[in-house]
Amino acid sequence: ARSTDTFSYATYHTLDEIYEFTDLLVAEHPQLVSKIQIGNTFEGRPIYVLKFSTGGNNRPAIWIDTGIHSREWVTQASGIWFAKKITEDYGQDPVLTAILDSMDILLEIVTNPDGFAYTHSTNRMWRKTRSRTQGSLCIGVDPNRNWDAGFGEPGASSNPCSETYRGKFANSEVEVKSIVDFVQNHGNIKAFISIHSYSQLLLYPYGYTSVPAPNHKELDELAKSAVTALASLYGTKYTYGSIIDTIYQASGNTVDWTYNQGIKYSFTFELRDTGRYGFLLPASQIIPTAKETWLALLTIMEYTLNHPY
Amino acid sequence: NKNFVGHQVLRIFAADEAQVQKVKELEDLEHLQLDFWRDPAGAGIPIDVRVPFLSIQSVKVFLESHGISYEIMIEDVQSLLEEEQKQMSAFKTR
Repeated sequence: ARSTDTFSYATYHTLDEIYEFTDLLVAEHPQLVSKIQIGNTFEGRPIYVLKFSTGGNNRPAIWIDTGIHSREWVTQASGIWFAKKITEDYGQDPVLTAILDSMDILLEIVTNPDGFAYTHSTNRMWRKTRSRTQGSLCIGVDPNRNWDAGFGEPGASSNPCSETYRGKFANSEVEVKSIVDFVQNHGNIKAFISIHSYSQLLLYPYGYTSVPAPNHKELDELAKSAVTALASLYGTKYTYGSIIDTIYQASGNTVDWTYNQGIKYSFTFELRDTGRYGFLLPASQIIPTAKETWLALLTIMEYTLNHPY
Repeated sequence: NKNFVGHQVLRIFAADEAQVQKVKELEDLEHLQLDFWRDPAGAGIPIDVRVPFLSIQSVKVFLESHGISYEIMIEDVQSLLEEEQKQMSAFKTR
């Protein structure tokens, strides 16, 4: 594409095309968007985060990531759409403008680059990282079981051949460690939203324990508002609740760690669909999925802006 | 690219905890090469699993012999992948 206006948001893209898109976006909006490299993957690919900022120094920030499970293609595709939407709506949409006038938005579109490249080159069904495990022929760690929150407890596998293999130790995956270091160095992230597919769920901590999160009532009410906003566009129904109550016990997961870091507004999305196509969601559903999800994201971001802590 | 001809995705409905445990037993049989898209969580929560062609017969027999109901969510994974690739290359051509 010669510009982000001619880029097609209604199709799936390769890693190179997504990285080219981010460079185009930064070039078109140098006052608003910058690209930060937070590390390199196991196979040496750069890991990028887009920072949307209208100024200030280390402002309170909202983190959004997509694609931590590489086969969940609608999430990276939605992340591209979100990036463009932010640049289009700043100065136009009063809610987003208010958010960006006081806060930064950090967006990591391809959170598992090695796995994503592998879904394009070799195995479309690949979910994990591509790291090697000593003593095993099986490859990869589930990056959503590798965080230091209940790590090693039930809700993840110790078998390197399992799709939910947690890794030898917490943060063993450089794709995870890079985010951990960035979040801890930044120190002022107020909301953390990690986007998966599928099942149409909006989840909040905890996944590793059935002990309710200290502010689970507030999270539940915010989740309800967010899924209501989402459904207002096409009527897409989401279920919401804590991870362990809504799906199953999942130890070492992202938002349990971010919540335990003090990031109160920590959520996991599971986008479309509920199980007709699953990970193979047709590209025709990318834009509708991104549009409805954006309404939920705006609800969470606006609430975060209006409830500083 | 890995080929998924004949792979099916089954949606399994475990009626109670005993049936959930039965499905979990399948998960441990590595030779079946099952890929759980939605893990066994609890009774009444759908379980989605991609089953390679060579394992389909034995998995279906197992489920039916234990009275565990299921439906076929995706008849042939490869045909959806080819559709996806066709769409992407059509876009590139345009």
